Amino acid sequence: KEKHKILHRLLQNSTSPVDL
Amino acid sequence: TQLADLKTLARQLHEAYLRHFHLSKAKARIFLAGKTSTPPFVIHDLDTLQQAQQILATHMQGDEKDGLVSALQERETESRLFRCCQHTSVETVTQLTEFAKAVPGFANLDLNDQVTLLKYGVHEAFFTLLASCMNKDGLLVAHGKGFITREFLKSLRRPFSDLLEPKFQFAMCFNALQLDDSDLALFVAAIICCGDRPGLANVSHIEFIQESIIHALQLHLQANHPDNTFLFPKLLQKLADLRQLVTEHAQLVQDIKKTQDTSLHPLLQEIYKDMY
Repeated sequence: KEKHKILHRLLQNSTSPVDL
Repeated sequence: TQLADLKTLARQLHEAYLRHFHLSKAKARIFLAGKTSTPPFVIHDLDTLQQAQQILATHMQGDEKDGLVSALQERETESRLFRCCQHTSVETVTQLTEFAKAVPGFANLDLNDQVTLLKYGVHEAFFTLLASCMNKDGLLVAHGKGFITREFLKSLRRPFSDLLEPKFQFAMCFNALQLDDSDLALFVAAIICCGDRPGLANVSHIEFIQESIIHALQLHLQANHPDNTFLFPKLLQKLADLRQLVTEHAQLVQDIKKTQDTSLHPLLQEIYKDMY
């Protein structure tokens, strides 16, 4: 789960912006 | 009843696709044909790349996080453009995630399986969508406000020059199939809901979703392209081509990361890590 933190976050929150 | 269900699925996916992907193929083709009041700014060398900074920045006021603007503030051309590519990838991954959630059944899957499907599917889907923004001469960028020529991308120093050329080659073959957004919606959903990704826990559940999508795709193509009998098998072949394209892309990105002084966005790092 730790390996894919951002993907988990994107799946669980709706349209969470990902900062570059 | 089953036929009606599959038609409903095709409609739902088309609606979700239009909702989540800002630049549809229909819109992109209008930009590429120069049929808009403000045609895209053409970037074909270092000077026009510099000018794009000012022109596109004016268009993007209030959008400080836009990748093209921040990337253009970097010094080296190749690093700037690599960052632009990363920004577009990250933006597309977030759109694809929202689209995936709208695929009936996807959100009920085990969360780790959802992650796995995205990890392996997003780049195949991205290169499919990217084809809509490409013609033989170049690629639409910055939501259709800019157009980078293929020759300029090819003229960059290696290995950066190798980054997009294979995607152009794929796009030219893929665009020859003349799919529209309603076809692409089903095709992208079929890419994401794929039962043979490594490490999936509940394969049968995913295969069940995948079978409906593939069946809906087949029926939709028959209705939407009645004269093109072999379109469905040709598209299934494209799934294999995309897998090969992504394998090579992942390798190239790892090489760039190792040999060049450039950073990789954390989201892309987690996608590429232990991928193939």
